[in-house]
Amino acid sequence: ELYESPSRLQVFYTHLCYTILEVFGHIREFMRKWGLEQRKGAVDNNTEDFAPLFNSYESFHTRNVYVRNRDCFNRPICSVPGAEIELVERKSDDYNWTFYYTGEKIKVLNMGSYNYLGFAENNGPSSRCAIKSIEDFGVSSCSSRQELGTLRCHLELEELLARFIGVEAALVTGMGFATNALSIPAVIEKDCLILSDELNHVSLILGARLSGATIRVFKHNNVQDLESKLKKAIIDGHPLTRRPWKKIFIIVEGVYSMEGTITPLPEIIALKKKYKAYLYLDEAHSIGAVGPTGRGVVEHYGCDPRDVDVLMGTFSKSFGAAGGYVAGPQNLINHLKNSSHSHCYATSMSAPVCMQTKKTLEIIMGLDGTKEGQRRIKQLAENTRYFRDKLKKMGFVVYGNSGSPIVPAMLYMPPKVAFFNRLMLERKIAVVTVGFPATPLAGGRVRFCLSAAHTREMLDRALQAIDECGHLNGIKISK
Amino acid sequence: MQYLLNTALYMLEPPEIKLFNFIILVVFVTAAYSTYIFL
Amino acid sequence: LNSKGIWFTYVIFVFTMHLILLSLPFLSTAVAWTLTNVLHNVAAFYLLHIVKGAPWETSDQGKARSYTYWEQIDDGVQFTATRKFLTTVPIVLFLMASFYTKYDPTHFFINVSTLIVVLIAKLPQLHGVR
Repeated sequence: ELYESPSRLQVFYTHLCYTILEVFGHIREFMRKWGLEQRKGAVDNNTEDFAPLFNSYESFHTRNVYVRNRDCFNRPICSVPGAEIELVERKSDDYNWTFYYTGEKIKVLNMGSYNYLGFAENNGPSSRCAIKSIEDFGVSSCSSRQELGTLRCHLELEELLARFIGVEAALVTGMGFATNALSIPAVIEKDCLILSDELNHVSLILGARLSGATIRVFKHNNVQDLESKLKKAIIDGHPLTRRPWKKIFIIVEGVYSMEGTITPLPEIIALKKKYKAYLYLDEAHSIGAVGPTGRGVVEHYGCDPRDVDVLMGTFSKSFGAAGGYVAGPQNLINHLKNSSHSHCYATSMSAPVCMQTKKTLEIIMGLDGTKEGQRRIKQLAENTRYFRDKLKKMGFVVYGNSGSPIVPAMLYMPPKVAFFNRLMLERKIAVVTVGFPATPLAGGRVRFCLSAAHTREMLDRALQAIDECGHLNGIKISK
Repeated sequence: MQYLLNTALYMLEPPEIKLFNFIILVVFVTAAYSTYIFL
Repeated sequence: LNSKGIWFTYVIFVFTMHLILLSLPFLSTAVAWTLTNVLHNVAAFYLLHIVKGAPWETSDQGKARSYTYWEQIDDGVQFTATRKFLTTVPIVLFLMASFYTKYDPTHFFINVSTLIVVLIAKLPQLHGVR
């Protein structure tokens, strides 16, 4: 795992940037307040007896920092997010307060989408299968799984998924975020304790909060910190009643998309066995992309999937689809099918999406008689290693594990986040840059997402552009 | 470019950039003037 | 506030502000030090003890909205390293300002009154008190 803490100079510059932005932000707020400047953002003219829609100070950052960089975020696209992607060109005449479309499209190399195995295609077997299923099943079942929403394709996908992962049973839901947010409350209740990694995805945090359990946060991928918190929790018990916890859950992700790190699964499994805790593993980014046959972090480390109590994953990153799954013992899945909100209330997974996922899974497993799935997994691993090595040789500060298909390179401060993004777009390459509050204050970064659909020429073209932009940005500062 | 990026001027609008540079200039001129006086 | 480098940045900012004040020819050294001390305490009091909430959407369902910046540091745990550092800086500034003003009574009174205000606001007994 690569991690290089920012130099003092970079931290100083980043805080200098935020201080200057804050000072000018206050000047602009003052001008907007006294009518010296026309207010363009959302205004909450709430009458007295309504609760305020938002706390005006909380949108200070949005108005005075985010808006200045807003042209780099949420770009509309008009094609599949494959190796190449088409962006809708948009311009702004008032410093990103409003945009208008020029009617042009920009065809760029896509280094920003989660399309690890390159199955985001509008041709090929998966999409043909999806298109055909629209004729058979229609687009939506318009009903929850517990009522009329369960289709044959759902059952087939669940059975295939359980076989792929190597556990007894699985269930699929129509949305990745909801899989976490709605399954955790069905498994964990009030008198339980949750030990959550500090960089867990917001869907895990929301699910943990909805469950009403006590939540304690341990340092990212820090097994010692986790063990000390586990030990303390077992000794102390519930803070009020002092009774032992009903259940202790450790919730971690397989691959952390912002850091590019992989969770130390063997150590965590050893801890859960030692302290009789349960383990919830979110393989959103690793299922399909990590491991010799794409079976995720469990296979990457050669662990036994039955050692993980609840396996979760999504289909949006490697399968070119949407939705998520929970896999585990049969009784757990039966319980979730009875009591998880996603099975009672949410519309079941759309049939075309389900068929896209199922066909992709068959290709990955080699059930379609070809080696295409294996080839893509190998291609992704090769692309990842090649790209990461080149970036490090160029002098970028690169984070994370060499096996993860996400390669974060540090930019630190918000101006560089925007400048790098715009420079790369000028060179017809789309990248995703991320800044505060999605990362720590001095943690602005660009997150390259590799894909099996990228050819070596594409990667070399991207690396050359990155080299130029990195030089202009002054971010090739790795020690 | 590094000056614009490291002081976030790159994100500010032209009037704000002029205001900021003017303040910096005033600070440097007074510092130079005081140095001259005191030395 | 407890991430690496921010204390260093904070000291640099205070020092830069002092240099800017010192470079104004019509200010004597004593006045420059007293101004540094007073401006720092006023800014620190406003930022740490007046402004409430956070300037960005937090994911804690608005819990932090009614807390000042100082009360949100380290989730309200008292006597952490960050809090000790933020308490020490005004005291050190006050001692330096007293030294450079040659303990002149007028400057001393101005400096000590702003110092008392920022120190009282940092007392654990006043956590959450309005």
